[in-house]
Amino acid sequence: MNIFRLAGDMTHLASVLVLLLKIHTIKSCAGISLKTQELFAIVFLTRYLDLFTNFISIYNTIMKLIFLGSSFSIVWYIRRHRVVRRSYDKDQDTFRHFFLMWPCLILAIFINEKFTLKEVMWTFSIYLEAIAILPQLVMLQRTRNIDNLTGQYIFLLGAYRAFYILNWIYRYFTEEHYVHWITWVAGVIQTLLYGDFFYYYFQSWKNNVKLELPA
Amino acid sequence: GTEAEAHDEL
Repeated sequence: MNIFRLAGDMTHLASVLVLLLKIHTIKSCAGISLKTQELFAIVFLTRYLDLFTNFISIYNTIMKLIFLGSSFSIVWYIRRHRVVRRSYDKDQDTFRHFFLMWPCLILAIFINEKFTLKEVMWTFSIYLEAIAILPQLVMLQRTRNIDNLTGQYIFLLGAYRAFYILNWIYRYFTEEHYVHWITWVAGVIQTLLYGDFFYYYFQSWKNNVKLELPA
Repeated sequence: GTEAEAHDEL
């Protein structure tokens, strides 16, 4: 484990905690896309199929359980919680997200490192994660006004991806035979999707004004 | 890398 990987995991963890904090304490999910959260839940479910069969470390197992548990509880909160679900902007969250899964599945069947069920599902989760943020970004564009916690949530998610790229660069130079084209290409695409958001996030931070995306 | 190495990330 290198410092970039740890920083990536910690910003990922922080993003989830920020979102749970918003939902649990403020009892609001305003500005949050349920579609993106459902895709994340599917991403973790299909990626961690080896949770009980492939032990890597206590750290890995605990983090996997946290990401699985948090993603499903966030979906539950938005869909089922008596108070929280009332703050969900359903009309702004119209992305046909399940259609994103088909190209990811087809791509995973044809482009993978090994043609086994577990490996294809893992590859599917990598492709799906790359584009899972799209419904959230579309929703941001529509609502434009972004509250602090939502802004921080998306910033932390983007930071997590950026740290993972640094982690791969580090591992490429420090480990032998460390070449993973599938994760790298999908990961870079995923990070680029945050580019626009990052730009406006830093602008608002620099000028000390409220974050607002252009129409 | 081996399969385990490939999936040691989250």
